[in-house]
Amino acid sequence: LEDLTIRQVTEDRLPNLLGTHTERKFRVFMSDYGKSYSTREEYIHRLGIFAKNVLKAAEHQMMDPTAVHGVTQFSDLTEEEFKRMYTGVVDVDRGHGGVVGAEAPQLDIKG
Amino acid sequence: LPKDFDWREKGAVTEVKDQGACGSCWAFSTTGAVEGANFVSTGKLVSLSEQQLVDCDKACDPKDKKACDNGCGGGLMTNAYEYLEKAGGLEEEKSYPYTGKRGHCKFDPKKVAVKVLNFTNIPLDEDQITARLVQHGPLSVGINAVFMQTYIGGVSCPLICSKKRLNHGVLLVGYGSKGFSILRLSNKPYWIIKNSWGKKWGDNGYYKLCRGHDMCGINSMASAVLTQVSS
Repeated sequence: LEDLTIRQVTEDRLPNLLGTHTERKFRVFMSDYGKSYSTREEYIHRLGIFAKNVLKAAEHQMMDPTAVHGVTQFSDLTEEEFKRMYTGVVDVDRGHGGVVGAEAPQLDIKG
Repeated sequence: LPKDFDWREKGAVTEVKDQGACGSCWAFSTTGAVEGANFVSTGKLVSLSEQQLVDCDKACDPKDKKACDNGCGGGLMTNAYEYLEKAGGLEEEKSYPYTGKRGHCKFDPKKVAVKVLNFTNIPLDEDQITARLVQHGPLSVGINAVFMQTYIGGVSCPLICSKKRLNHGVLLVGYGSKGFSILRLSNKPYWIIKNSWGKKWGDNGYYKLCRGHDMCGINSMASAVLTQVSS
């Protein structure tokens, strides 16, 4: 019987980014934020994430035209890594709003 | 209520801090509110310890036992207030400096700089939040940080930003009336929000978010705290 292993016949979805303009942007990002990666695999992996985040910044710019969106110190992180490492408010059943403690009485703000 | 207001101009806000790769935003939001309340009551600005909260605070939300303060794993500002009320207060930054990872609790009650007497949740109403901000000092707020990963400056006013998925704790320090928003064809008022990702992020460490739409859930988790100087 022919060897039944499944062979990949399509290219990786992500085009090879080495030598592209995106890689040059990535290099600038690395020097701006003092980033370094321990292996070549990690470098290529982070370059791929960076390319996606450049697209995400462009989407955010369209969705949020009065702000300025672009490359930040988080541009080599997936959204999941970013949330896990840099946010930190636990999900809580908010119900009607505040969760612990009393709610402040309404202040009169007329006039 | 004044058209524009900024607690930074009154000296009630410490330098922008950096939580590092640690999900401790809730601790920075908590210390910011306590630092501001302490300033309002004493006129002195003292930088307070997030590390004490990261190492020692394990308080849980009484209504949701899964929602507990867990160092770099996340927490809630209102849980932290509960912890501070019971623990006896908060040390200064310099006596319990930040390391960016959870360690053994080294809290020393004799070094308490500020006590937390009480705290309160602010109603989900933009005007009430504005009034409490002016009256109480900087407020702890929760926000959906989805647009903050790529934010560089300007007034953020996303067309769509879920009000439900609050995942980040920040500090409301003021508001302005003249942030231009093209899509809404007018000068939109905006909040001035202190973040804890260092000065290089955003607008010198700050985030400007348009007011009037409960944008990204900014009204959903506002709280204020009452402090007393430790004798």
